[in-house]
Amino acid sequence: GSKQSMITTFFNKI
Amino acid sequence: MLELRLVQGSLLKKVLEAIKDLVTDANFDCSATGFSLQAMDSSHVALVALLLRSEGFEHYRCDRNISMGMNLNNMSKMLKCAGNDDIITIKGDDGSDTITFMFESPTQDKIADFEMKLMDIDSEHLGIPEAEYHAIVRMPSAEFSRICKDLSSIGDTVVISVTKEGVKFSTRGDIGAANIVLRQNTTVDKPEEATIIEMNEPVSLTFALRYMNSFTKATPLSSMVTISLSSELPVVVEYKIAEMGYVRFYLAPKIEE
Repeated sequence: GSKQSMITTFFNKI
Repeated sequence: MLELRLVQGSLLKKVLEAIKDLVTDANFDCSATGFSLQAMDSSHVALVALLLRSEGFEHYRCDRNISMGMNLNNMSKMLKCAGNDDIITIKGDDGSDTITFMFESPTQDKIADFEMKLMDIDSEHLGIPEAEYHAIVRMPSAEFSRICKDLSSIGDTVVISVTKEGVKFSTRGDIGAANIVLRQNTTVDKPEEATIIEMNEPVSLTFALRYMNSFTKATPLSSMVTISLSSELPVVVEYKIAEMGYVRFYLAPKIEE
């Protein structure tokens, strides 16, 4: 199965 | 003091329809550059970035950078009261907890004011890094919308693969499977009917169709959509807004466990 990743994993908070 | 006059008011109406189902509340930022927004959906899987450049407004006054929290559903309710040909002016005063939308009919015989309450939103701003994409697909937005809709009747996820053969959209579900392949096609009468595939490296990524279908609500904004893909990075689905800016949707991929 595949797992939904989150956008915050790729883009950092500024 | 803030005063933004948009002659083609329908653009703002379309922008709200494009994003209001994905994002409930968002901060609109106003600066010398333009009127912009960045927001994530409630599950932090997708992100929307909007820019309407100041040059695209007939009149643009923004004395200082300001961030205004709005409920997009309420904003949409108000903008639905503007006619499609109306000129829309957004007005705000420093320190005020409301914003005013003024709608003027093209013949100036009807002028309406709608005042909306602002809200405090504690939102996170994300830095979106510049990326080299493995593949960029430019295609008619209506075709992309049709593909997402068709595939979602079969499965929940779409695999988007770009190879030298073209771009393939695949899904699989309880009733069966579907594959739609588009090849590059530039021999069309109108540029907005072309499919252009730029590939630096083959790429294949899996995404939730529910989000893709939500992004296609931006279809009325632009005849073309650009899909940028890189392995293990969110896809960017971009709708350009004629001479003004863009709505970009970023969607995190599904990753094999």
